[in-house]
Amino acid sequence: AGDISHLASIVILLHKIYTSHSCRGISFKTQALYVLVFLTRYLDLFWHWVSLYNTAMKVFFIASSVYVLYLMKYKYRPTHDPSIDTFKVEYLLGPCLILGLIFNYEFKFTEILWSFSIWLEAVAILPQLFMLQRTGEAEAITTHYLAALGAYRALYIPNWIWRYFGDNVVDPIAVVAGLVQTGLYLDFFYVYFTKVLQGQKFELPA
Amino acid sequence: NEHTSTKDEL
Repeated sequence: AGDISHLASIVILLHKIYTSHSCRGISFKTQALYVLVFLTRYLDLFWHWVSLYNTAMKVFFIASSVYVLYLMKYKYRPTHDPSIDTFKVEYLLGPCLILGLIFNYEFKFTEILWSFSIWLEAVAILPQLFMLQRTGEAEAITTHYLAALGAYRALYIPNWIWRYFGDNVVDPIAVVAGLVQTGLYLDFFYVYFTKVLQGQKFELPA
Repeated sequence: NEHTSTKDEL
């Protein structure tokens, strides 16, 4: 369900861009961070086979995130306003690299990159949420995208509990980062459920 | 419980 929610979020994002011929309201910085997240995490495509499903999803996430960047940077460039997308990504990249160096399962390059990608994913939404706060409102379709994207990691949580008891396996890095990631959406979810799903416009209190 | 990275997840 988490993976399908993630997949749905990307389909909704592409649908929003195509139908409105615009990337208004979408943070280029957040989208660029996702490209970095997927490239650093899915490097193991080259040596670690899990399943056709797993490989297909990895390829889709890499390809779609690069494609969204292309759409924002070239095809719909005039519709993107950098002056409201001002979050400093250096404040995310530095700490995530340090977290990756401290918390990893083996001190080697690919494992550090994997851990870095987990931490970076947890906070990659911040430029987008920062932008949303600056503008104070959003199109309904953009909020559906964010809701599906936020629900995705939250839906992993029951799976982690299941695996803790069922398979006696726990991934503390993914769990802690996943809880942080989900936590960052709580404010958004509150407004989404109380306004957008009640048929009102997404507007933040002044 | 074994602490390990769940590399079969996305």
